[in-house]
Amino acid sequence: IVGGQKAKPGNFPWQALTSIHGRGGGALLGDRWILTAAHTLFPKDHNSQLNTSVDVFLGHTNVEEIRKMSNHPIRRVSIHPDYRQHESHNFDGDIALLELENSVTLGPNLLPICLPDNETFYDKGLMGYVSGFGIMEERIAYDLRFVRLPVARREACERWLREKNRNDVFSENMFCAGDPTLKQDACQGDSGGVFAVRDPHSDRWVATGIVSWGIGCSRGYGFYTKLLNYVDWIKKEMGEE
Amino acid sequence: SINIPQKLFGEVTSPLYPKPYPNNFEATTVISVPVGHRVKLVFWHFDVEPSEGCFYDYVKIAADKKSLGRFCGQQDSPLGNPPGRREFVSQGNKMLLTFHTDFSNEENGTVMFYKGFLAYYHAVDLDECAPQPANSVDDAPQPRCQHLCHNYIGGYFCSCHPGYALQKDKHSCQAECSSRLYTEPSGYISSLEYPQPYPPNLQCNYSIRVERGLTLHLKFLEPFEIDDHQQVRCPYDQLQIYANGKMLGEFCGTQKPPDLDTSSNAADLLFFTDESGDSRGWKLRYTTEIIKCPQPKALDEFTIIQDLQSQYQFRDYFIVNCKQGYQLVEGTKALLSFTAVCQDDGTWHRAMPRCKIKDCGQPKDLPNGDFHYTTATGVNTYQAQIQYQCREPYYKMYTRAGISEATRGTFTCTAQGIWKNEQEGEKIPRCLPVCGKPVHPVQQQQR
Repeated sequence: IVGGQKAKPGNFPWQALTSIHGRGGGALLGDRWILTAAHTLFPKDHNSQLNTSVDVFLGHTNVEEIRKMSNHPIRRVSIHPDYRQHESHNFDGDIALLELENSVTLGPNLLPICLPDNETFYDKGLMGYVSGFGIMEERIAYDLRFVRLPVARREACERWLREKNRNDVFSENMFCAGDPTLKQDACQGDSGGVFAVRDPHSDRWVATGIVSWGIGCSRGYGFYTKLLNYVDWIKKEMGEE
Repeated sequence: SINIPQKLFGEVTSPLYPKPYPNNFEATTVISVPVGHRVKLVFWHFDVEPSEGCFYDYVKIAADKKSLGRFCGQQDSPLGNPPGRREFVSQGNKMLLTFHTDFSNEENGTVMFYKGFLAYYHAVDLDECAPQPANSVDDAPQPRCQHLCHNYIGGYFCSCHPGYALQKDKHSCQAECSSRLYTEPSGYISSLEYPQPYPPNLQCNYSIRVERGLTLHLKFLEPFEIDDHQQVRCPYDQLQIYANGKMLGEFCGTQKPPDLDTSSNAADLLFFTDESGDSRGWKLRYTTEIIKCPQPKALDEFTIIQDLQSQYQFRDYFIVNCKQGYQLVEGTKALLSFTAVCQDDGTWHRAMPRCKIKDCGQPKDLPNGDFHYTTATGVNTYQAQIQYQCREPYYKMYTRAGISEATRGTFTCTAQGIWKNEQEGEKIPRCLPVCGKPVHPVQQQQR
């Protein structure tokens, strides 16, 4: 997280730390599912085999402590079928679910986050929180950090991408957040974590996006997998849970 | 002698008959008929030289080692001793007819010719059952059979009065009472010849066997009389009574035994007599009564005896249930049902069970939740109640629309011994994770 601050215990109790092809993030859904980005499991420009271990840690804001709290074994990995690992500039479908072998016991430091149910969670300017154990500019993070970012206007992000002559895919299954004028952003190691918005009506925190990609860090907008478009898939994968 | 082949009838004649018989002749004809018959002989023609005392010529008839007469002369003539139409009958199956002639047949110097005789015999059935003549003057006539004699043509046979068996000599009768069996529900049994003196040397066994579930009562009648001795108990004759493998008593004398309740459907009476005595014996009436079992009685207030009867007899049964919420137990074993049957010995085949309050056991643990007793803590018996709760605020109980968590979480120990919820039955509630409700959400004071 660039330009953010250290989170206190219990601020983001859904936050998971993953260690697959490097540091990554995730969010707890229910009591035995981890929502993450597909590219943390199958990174772009990488061998398509998932032949490395998948370690998942939960329940703490300190990297050293969270690792001490033991790894949660994975029963099943589910990658969204639209995800294309070999298309370097296409992060469409960048979503995955990890089913834990055992349910976790919820508590003040370990709680699931909700899923969105309408488009209002993507209104321009709506402030959300992005948390993660990813890098802070050029420094590695030892603690969970977060940054508060606004949902950006889609046209602004498209224009910004055009100006940079990028051919990256900005699909309808993504949204962008941040502001080029601010030195605040998610960064490497935050992928898989969620963009969380507090719903004032229900007083619940809702994950609206998954940290997916960006061009550098804190020099523009960040791009997120738009979770509303994947709620049906998530529900199908999680079954009745 | 001349033996005539054994026949049922025939003729006997003098030699040369009807021509004059020869002089100086003597022959004895042995007439025999089959055994079991006697010989009846009649002279149809008789013409033998008459003489005083039938001294010269004569016909002599004998049977059974006795002479039946000596005969001479002519039929219907006063001279000599003609047999006339007389029938000669033997006792046995043989008759001897001797014909004797002397050297001449003259009368006043004139030679006379006599034709001789023609006799006819036939077998007559011997009534062997008729009283036999005494062997001597002092002896009474000896019957052929000790009890009953049955004559038939050519023979006879003996039989015995009921209770006696014909012996090998086919004449005498021996009391037979070694295996008398009585199976009717009531009846009389008595010593042989009662009330006349019983026979000697008896070894009688009277067995009474009635249906299971009946009990036998014995009642002796007057007179009761079995040889006894003043100093020694029942030394001569004795009546022993057994039931249930035990001797109920040994009786003799003239004092009638008391009425006996055998408490059994089987009894045996053994009656032994010695070689002498003159007592009149005994007689009893046996009756039966159906066996009853004790009235079933509940051991606790929760036991229900179905359709309680005023009395129970052999093969009757009763069924026991428990009041709602109680469980039948036999010892430590729980029963699904209970039936007890009245046995033939008047006991129930199973002891009365008890009814124990149903125990639902420890309630199931609720994952991510807990329960507490709304009735007495730790008591899991019928009508106990618990309330399940989820560990809030992290979990929330899943409920169907319109059902409160309190209702869904209330479980009662039912009469079936199962914890049940009114709406969902045995299924315990689920505690679902609560999403998006951090206890310590991020807060930023600086503006």
